[in-house]
Amino acid sequence: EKLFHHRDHSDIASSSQRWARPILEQTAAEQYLSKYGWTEQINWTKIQHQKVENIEDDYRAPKDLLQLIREASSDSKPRQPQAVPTRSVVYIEALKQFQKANGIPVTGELDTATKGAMNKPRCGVPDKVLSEGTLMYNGTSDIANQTSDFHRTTADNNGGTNVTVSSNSR
Amino acid sequence: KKRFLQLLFTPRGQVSANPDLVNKLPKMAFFKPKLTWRLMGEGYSNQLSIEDQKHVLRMAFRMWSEVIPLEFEENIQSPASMVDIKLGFGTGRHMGCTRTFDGNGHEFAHAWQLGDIHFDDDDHFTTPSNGNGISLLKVAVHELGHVLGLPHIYRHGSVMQPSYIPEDSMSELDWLDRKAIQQLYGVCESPFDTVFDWIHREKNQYGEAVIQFITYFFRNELYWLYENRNNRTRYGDPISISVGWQGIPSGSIDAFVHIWTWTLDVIYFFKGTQFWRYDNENDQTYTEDAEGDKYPKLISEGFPGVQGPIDTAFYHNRDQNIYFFKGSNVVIFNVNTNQINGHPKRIIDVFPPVVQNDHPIENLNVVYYSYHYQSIFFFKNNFFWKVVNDWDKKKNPLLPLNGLMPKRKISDQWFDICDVHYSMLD
Repeated sequence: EKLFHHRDHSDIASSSQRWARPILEQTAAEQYLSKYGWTEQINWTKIQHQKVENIEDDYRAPKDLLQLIREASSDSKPRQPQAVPTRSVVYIEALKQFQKANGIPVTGELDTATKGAMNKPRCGVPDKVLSEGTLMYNGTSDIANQTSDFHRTTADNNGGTNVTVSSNSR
Repeated sequence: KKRFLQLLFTPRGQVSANPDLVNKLPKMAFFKPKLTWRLMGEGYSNQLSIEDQKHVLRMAFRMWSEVIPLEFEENIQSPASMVDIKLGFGTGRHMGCTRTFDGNGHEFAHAWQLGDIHFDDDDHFTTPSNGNGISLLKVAVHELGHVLGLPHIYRHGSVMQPSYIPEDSMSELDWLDRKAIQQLYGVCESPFDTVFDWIHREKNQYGEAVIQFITYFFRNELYWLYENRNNRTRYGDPISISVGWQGIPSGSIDAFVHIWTWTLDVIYFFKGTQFWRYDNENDQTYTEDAEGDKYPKLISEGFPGVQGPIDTAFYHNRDQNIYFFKGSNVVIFNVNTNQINGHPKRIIDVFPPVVQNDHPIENLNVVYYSYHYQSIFFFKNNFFWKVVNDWDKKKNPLLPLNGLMPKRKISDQWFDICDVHYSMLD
């Protein structure tokens, strides 16, 4: 059977009723950066082997997407007399690293471009992962700096040409 | 038997993958040549048919298999604990996973290194034929990259970018992605049966006759079209020989010869004691050609003085001879006189080594003239020797005529010619 846990089968109900919470304010951005290893590398292997009961369930009950956006937008509006949350150095540094890796202006601010990058569909694996005590890359690959040393020659002297033009579809 | 299997299981040192990386991070990669996978029954997507899901996942596995010496086979029978990679779709809290999905948007999947893959069924996955939504193929290729040991890579064009890029929903593994995974698993190395450039004439848009060549590699029952300009095989290869070449034996071809003179344009395939003539126009072998010759035919009948089976052969348009190689000898057959020139000669005498003791000696796999490199190559096992050509002689007049340059690895010049599991062939 399709596995479910809720009496009313709501956990396998229509997908249109469940939406991820958009990242529009600092708190959400901090959580994002923490979740994907930008503030501190994630031990992904350890998470894999943790018991399910020990994991905080942050899955949200079905909500309308517009309702979620309204809630997030209202959170971002300055509330009187509450103070604006302070930004830690760690958060700002992580934000800058994220901006640099994503090719957007490094402002250290949760600006529109940064929100756009954070709200893109993405893989759930953290970007900075600690594996077996060794950091696996830091968001950029050293391999990207390698240059290929393969040999290219032309084959026109015989009057023949290689007919295999590059194709992007298999 | 594939030599790389011995290399992979060697505890230290002689591994075809990057030894520094493998020794420092021994658990980064699978150390088996074949992995099993299964789409879990309780993890089927609600959005696509089971057949579509499996078809896309199979393609994703195949794409990695095409660039590393690793095969993947779907396993639907063994206990789940014996399956290497389990895949499934879920929402929210799913399949006993410690990481909860977040609904439509944001995270669409996650994977565990050397482990399983979960897709968020709240996200709208589509098959390659349907452009709307998130390409399941692209996501699966990405997540498989994690399972195999790759992290996120912030490089334009990489399949391991963390965010989903819809513009190139059918992205292939580019050069750098291939090198990244090959640092963990090494490159594909296995002897070939035959390699040749297929010459044919076509008319261009102006009606002018144009001569074109296509490079093919044959091994066992499979063949690849090799794109010299792109330093890789055609996307989607290998293909079964029986699918692409009608009428020739379905595997283990010994040689290909294309005799091309002012008066002759004939293509032959050799296997065992027989040979077949190929009809280029109709893309299949002749059973009987215009001259009344029936095929297959005994090599000794078609080429008096030559006894099959042979190791390999090639046609040299410079002297209009076919060179038949067998054991440590070569027999030279003239296509104009239709008879052999003298007695069998030692390969090492006709094609001497440039560097002492660096010579294949005998039992060649392939002798191949490349129009791309304008050179003749001798293949044996995983190595090749280039025959000295005019350009080499101009650079260094001391080189012996028809000498064999020092050996090099085939995989250093022709890249990523990898087998895939037979279950992934059409």
